[in-house]
Amino acid sequence: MKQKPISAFFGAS
Amino acid sequence: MFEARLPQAAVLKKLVEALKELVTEGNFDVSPSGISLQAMDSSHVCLVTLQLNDDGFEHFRCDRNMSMGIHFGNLSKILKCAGNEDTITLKAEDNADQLTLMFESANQDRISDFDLKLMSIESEHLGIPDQDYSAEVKMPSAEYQRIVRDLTSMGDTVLVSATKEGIKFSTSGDIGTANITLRHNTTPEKEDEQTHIDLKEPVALTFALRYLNNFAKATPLTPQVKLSLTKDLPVVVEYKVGELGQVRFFLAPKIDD
Repeated sequence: MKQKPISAFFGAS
Repeated sequence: MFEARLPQAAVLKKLVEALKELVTEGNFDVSPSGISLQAMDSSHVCLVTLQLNDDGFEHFRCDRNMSMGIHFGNLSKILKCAGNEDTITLKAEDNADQLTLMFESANQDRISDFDLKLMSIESEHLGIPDQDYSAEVKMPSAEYQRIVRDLTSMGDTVLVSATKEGIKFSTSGDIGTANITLRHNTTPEKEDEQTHIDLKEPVALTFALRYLNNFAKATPLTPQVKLSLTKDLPVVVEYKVGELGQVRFFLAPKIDD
């Protein structure tokens, strides 16, 4: 299984 | 200048203990509305956010917004020198390169101050949208800690599934498999001991147990923890810090290759 980086879910603000 | 006073050092001590292994450093962003932090772990799969509201402090003053780069291991070393019942005051001049921590004992017969050197930390600020989750589960924080610790002895990842039956934590490893289910339970008289499952739709996600265990280091902060789950999104593990604010841990789910 793989894990995306957290920034893939929340865009830069 | 910036000045914030808390009547009990224990709160800040517990907060820093909860963060310091997951994130080695981060920026305390101070503004007139309080102190906030966003920091990712070194592998960038989890995010910690902290919000401490100005009105939760005994005294709070911030004339100018500032970003104070903190090494949490070093902050922890200093906070170990504070008594749990000490009053703690954080102070910094505008554009300062150090943060002063002042500890006063309850009867004010011992006063100490420590200066922590601040760091310059480049950090990306992420926008976390408010959203409705498929499942929100409030449970005793000690129960959460026990579940993730027990499952770690069996496996590396946990499948968390929320259904109308309850919230189930499942893992498997070389020695076998384990399942722990908590049901909605409002029987205990003390609200802190209850489990509330608010389910909009069933959801199941897989996470690395190592991180969920690490989040449980926040257990001493508060008797309840809230887990928020939605398909294909990071889980949110939230610990409220009394009236002061909250710490939230976001962890990306494991997905099939």
